[in-house]
Amino acid sequence: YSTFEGKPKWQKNKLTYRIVNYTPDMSIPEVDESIKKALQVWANVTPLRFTRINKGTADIMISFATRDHGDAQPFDGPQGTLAHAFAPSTGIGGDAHFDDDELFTLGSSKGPVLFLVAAHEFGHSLGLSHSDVHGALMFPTYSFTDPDRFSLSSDDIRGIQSIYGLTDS
Amino acid sequence: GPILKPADKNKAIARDYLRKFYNLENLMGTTHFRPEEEIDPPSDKLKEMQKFFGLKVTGTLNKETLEVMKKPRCGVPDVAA
Repeated sequence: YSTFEGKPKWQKNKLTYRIVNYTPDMSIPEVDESIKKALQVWANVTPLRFTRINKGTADIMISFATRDHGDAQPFDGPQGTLAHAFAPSTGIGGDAHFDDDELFTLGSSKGPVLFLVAAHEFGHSLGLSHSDVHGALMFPTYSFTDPDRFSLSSDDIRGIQSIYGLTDS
Repeated sequence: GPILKPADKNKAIARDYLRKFYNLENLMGTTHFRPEEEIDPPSDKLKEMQKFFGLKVTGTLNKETLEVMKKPRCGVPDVAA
């Protein structure tokens, strides 16, 4: 695993998230559930807890966008880049953007599984950079895994716990 | 516009990839007398990428490296900018 330069982290364990808009690829409940489940991946192994808000600015603002979307890192259309997220800080820090030129799915190999992509991006939102361990969630390339059989690799767990410590339960 | 030969197109893909994810500087503003698509991707950056992905470290653009570059991926760079 690796962390960003300077090892940025949230200075609190209770974080908020907001789903700013939705992809037309999936139903609203499917997106809500995928995002919730993706954050839970990290909450399961750390003291971090996530609360959803529907108004105002959350620590992690989640949005779907195409091409140029106002952060100087435009998306590239179908395939290629699927999403990106920003390391912990105020403002855009922690935010996760998903390329809506992809066909996001609930759990199909026909397009990127939103849960898997989101769980990876939230790793960045919390302070993890890319891992060179094949099979780790934080490995930079996407590969399909059945979401019902997903488990966080030991490399990912060591990485996030090096930032936030062990779960308190 | 000019139609690129396949090999040139692959070089352009590689350069774009290394620019986005391996902090390869843009060549704009530097002196080159050939189109960018004809310039080989720098060996040191290719080696860095190949090492990260556990590929054979050759420093040259081969099929295996290009295949990894074409995979869908996260847009966050693999190396610190």
